[in-house]
Amino acid sequence: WSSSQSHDEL
Amino acid sequence: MNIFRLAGDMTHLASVLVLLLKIHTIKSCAGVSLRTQELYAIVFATRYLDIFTSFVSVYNTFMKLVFLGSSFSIVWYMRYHKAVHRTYDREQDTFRHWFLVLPCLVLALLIHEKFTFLEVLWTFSLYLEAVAILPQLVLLQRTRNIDNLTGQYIFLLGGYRGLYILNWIYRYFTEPHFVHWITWIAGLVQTLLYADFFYYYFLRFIGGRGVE
Repeated sequence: WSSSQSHDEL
Repeated sequence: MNIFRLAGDMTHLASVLVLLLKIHTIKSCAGVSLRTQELYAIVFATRYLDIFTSFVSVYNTFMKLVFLGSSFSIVWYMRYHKAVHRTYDREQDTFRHWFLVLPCLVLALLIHEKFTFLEVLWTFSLYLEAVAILPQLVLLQRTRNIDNLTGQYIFLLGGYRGLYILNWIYRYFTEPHFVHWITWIAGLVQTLLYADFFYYYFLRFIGGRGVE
């Protein structure tokens, strides 16, 4: 899994 | 931000504005499922918990507040506003939507990107949003004919996630390491659930009559 950055989508 | 995501957010915003318009101006929620609205309030409450901890942009924070505020006020209107509540079709809106919450929570505890409180709840909100429209679609089947505003609302709500899929495709090809299978699969399932609604909705456009 990619390291999920803070979610930038709504 | 890309045009697909902006179009998706604007379509989503339009859907809540259409519903608020219908409920606030004509004081009617006929054909609208309160259960779907309750699920959406939970979706936003669990997805936007990071509104206080991680700042992305003014736009992002503003839109989160709009979606939180609109979803909870729609639930309040439909539950407690006496004129609106009177138009709520309680007998027909009977989908056991709480049965959707637990499996989504269990699935989020099993399949997630990071096992943290915020991330599990965020993943839960994705799974719940994918199925949140089911009570509304069942109500639609039962009430057969619906007014244009409700039809537009469902169309816009289904369309926004479809535009997000285009956004994910665009980001996959333009951003290295942009891979989010969970979001993609949940978004695809969500959009596919609208397939037959879209079919009848476009028939209406061709036929030029109400959504049968």
